[in-house]
Amino acid sequence: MPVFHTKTIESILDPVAQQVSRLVILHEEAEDGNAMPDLERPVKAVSQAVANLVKVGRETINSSDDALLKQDMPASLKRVETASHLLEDASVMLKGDPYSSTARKKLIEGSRGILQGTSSLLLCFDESEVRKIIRECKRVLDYLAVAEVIETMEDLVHFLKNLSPCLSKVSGEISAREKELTHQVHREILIRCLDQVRTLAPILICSMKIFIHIISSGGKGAEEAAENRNYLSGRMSEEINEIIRVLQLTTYDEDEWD
Amino acid sequence: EIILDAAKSIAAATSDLIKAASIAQMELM
Repeated sequence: MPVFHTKTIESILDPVAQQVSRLVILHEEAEDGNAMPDLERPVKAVSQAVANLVKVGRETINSSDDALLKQDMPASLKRVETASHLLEDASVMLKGDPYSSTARKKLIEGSRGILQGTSSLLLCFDESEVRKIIRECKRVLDYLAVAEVIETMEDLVHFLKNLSPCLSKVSGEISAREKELTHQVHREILIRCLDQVRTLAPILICSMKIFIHIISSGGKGAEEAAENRNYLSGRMSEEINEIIRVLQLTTYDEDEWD
Repeated sequence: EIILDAAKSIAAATSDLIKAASIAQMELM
């Protein structure tokens, strides 16, 4: 049984996936079974839904600035269209011969194709949404790299003005993404990393203040304060990089689900 | 959102088709 890595995709496709599996079993076990009913109307409904998806998909491709989505999505649309044609062929053949074995095979192949093509298309779309979150994560990484050159309170205020909204946005997006994932281990990693980032952020700011205070008052310990600050920004960067890595995973841990 | 809605429509239509195609075979079982 196929497994979908987000709850949204799972909720859309899992019921159909189960039905396709049952359809295959029914027709494999009953090769010489009953006459098939006229499927013209339900096949037409699928064709119309496919035509709408292709239209919406093309609009998405044209309006997107994501090169990978533009590259990957057309193949998924083609796959769904081809599957839809198989279903149309099956419907025409069954009108002529309700026992046609070729028509049954086309029906099964078409249903599978619709499922696989739609799954692939939703995956393309989902990956594009993930890339948007990753872009925000990389912005946070860029800001963290700047932490090491902040030497005045004025610069620190400016730094916080840039970092805070970005960090807050990333935090909300990752939190929402974590709730969307079906893979428990990936969810746990995201929760843990996000907790770390949220804990480390105020400590980093505090360490930056201490460093600025020491160098502005000419006191001792500037080197240690800088080391501490760099350690904290480094730790935060590691957590963000781990988040980026896990966000890109779509693999399914079978052992865990077993 | 629009893509998801379009995919939901395909899933619903495919589901109806499979149900229609399965009825005759189910009667045999």
